[in-house]
Amino acid sequence: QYVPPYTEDCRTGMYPPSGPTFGGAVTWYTVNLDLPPSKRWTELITDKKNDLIIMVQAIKDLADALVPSGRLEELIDQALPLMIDTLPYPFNEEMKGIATASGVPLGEVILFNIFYEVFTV
Amino acid sequence: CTSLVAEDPEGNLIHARNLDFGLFLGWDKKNHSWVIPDKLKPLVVNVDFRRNNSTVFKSTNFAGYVGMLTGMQPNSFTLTMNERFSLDGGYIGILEWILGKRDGMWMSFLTRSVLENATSYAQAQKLLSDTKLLAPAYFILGGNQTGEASIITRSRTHNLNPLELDIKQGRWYVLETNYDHWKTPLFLDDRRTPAMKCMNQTTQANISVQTVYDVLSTKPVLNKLTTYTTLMQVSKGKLESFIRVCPNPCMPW
Repeated sequence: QYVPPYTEDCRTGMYPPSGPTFGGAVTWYTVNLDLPPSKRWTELITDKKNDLIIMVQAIKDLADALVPSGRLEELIDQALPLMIDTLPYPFNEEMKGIATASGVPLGEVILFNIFYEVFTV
Repeated sequence: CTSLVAEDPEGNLIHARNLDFGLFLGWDKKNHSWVIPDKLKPLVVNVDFRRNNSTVFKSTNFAGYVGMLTGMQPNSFTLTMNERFSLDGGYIGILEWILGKRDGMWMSFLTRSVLENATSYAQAQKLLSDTKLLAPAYFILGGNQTGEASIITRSRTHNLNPLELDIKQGRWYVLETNYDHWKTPLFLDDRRTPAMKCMNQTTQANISVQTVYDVLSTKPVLNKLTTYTTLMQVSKGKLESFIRVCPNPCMPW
């Protein structure tokens, strides 16, 4: 695994982060676990909903590339919501709240949250 | 992904990770970058989960994702997970779930439950080692005492060859990418060797948040799939994250 310039000597002095490998700081949010699960993510999702919509669209484009007929996307939007109540509480309720706060269809929020298992396919 | 837990000469534990995701899910020719990491970066947030007005745990998340990939229960333990590939994979777990066999846990809901409810490194280790999963995974766990760090290699049903820190034997850090630690990584994707070379070059005497960040900034440990780097110091209750970019020339994974 020594194929310069794709690999390099050990870097030094990179912290505090700056320069071409630093893509920006990360914003802090608070999630209040005393709130009902469906309300916990509202503030954060309200801030990030446009980015979430763009992300979900990228996954849908991928689904359409895999199955051009659009059947896979239909399956996501119609079948996945049927499984929401088989997912453990409070995560199922939190996902419903995220769908409500962002306007993203529940099936797509579910797919985003089980993507780790789905991706192994 | 690359996750590591290192112990400095004073017995402080540093847990850090690069989150790499989105392989083969679309390439942006114009920007010479993967589509999914580019869409994930704006969603990266740090979250302080609070109950009764005090912190229960902190995490680095993708907005909209309620599970956990990177988190810390301050002064108690730190946890990251890396993807593990296996033929007995998540699709089998999902099939079982659909057919009504629901005795396994979805990976990210388990990590969320552990960060929210476990009360010690030992309890977290037990939950992550013994709970049946829908998909295989690597859990990298750090505690708050000297010697408390382990790589938990999980199949859907078993914990395989757990690896722990062993200061006396000279193992002052544990490091996991996406290959079983007892096997050599795929030569086309060996990020373990360069990362370990840089850790060994740093030496335990000089390990710190700063030098760990240097290791995670060295190509190919830093690559086109890297979305963020997180640094955690459990004894200070400190978690910090940074969005990453890998300028050309850079390994695609």
